[in-house]
Amino acid sequence: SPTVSMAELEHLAQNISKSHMETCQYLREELQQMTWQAFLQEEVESYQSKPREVMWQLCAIKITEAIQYVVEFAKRIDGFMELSLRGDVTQRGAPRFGWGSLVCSGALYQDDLSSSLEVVFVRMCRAFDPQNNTVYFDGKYAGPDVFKSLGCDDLISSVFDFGKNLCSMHLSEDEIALFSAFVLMSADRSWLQEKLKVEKLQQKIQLALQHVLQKNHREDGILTKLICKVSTLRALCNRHTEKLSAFRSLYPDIVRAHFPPLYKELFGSDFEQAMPIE
Amino acid sequence: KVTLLQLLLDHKNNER
Repeated sequence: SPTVSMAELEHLAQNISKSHMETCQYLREELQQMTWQAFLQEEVESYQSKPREVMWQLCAIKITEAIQYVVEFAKRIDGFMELSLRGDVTQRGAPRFGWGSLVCSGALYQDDLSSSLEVVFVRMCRAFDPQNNTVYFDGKYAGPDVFKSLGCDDLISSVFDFGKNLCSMHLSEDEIALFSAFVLMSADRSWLQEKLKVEKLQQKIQLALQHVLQKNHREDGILTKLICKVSTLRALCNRHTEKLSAFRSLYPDIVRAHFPPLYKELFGSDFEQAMPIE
Repeated sequence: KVTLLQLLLDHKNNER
């Protein structure tokens, strides 16, 4: 867009990079220092021998923790809150239905963060050791075999493939930040009245990402490569949702009683929603 | 146990 000045792009890139660093859960140096701490064979076996539902619950908790940081990242991006969330929630929801029923109708605002898991997968490349094919999980570096008892080997191996692939692009922190923001803005907001505003912000973020890539002297074509990853990310997340519904059909009570509310709000539109706030 | 709405409306939640 010709209406965006270089100063504006620079400002947006700085805002997004700063937001990323403030909310990144772990510092890269911390993660890199720990790569030698892989799970021992007996620890791997202990994860493998956990009942399926216990491992699912553990992973749901870990994903939810990571997502809480992504939500905070989103909130700090200039323009994100103004788009719809706070304004829309209060204008559309609260007066009409009352606060309690607003919380029940999670669909009102969860669309905006439907791609938060995609951002978790993007951020995962910081915590990924491509040499050993391991990822930081529950205090140490874990290979795909740690997740065996989940019963979704295909999803796990796709997630590890994605991690390895993204690592091979050697993205810097500012590139990860801008790409995360771009992924977040690709969320499907089917209900949103101000769709054009979202598209405009996404275009700006894409330009800021391009600006950062040029500034970092990255090779041509890397932007296209990154944009292509968005569909891979979406496919991973869809697969996660499928696995979750299969799991839920076997263990409905475990999900209802023991899975974090935030996780249920984001990944099961047909789940019972969180309890209303008094 | 947090919900999405609480996270969104809270001033500050998760930062390093």
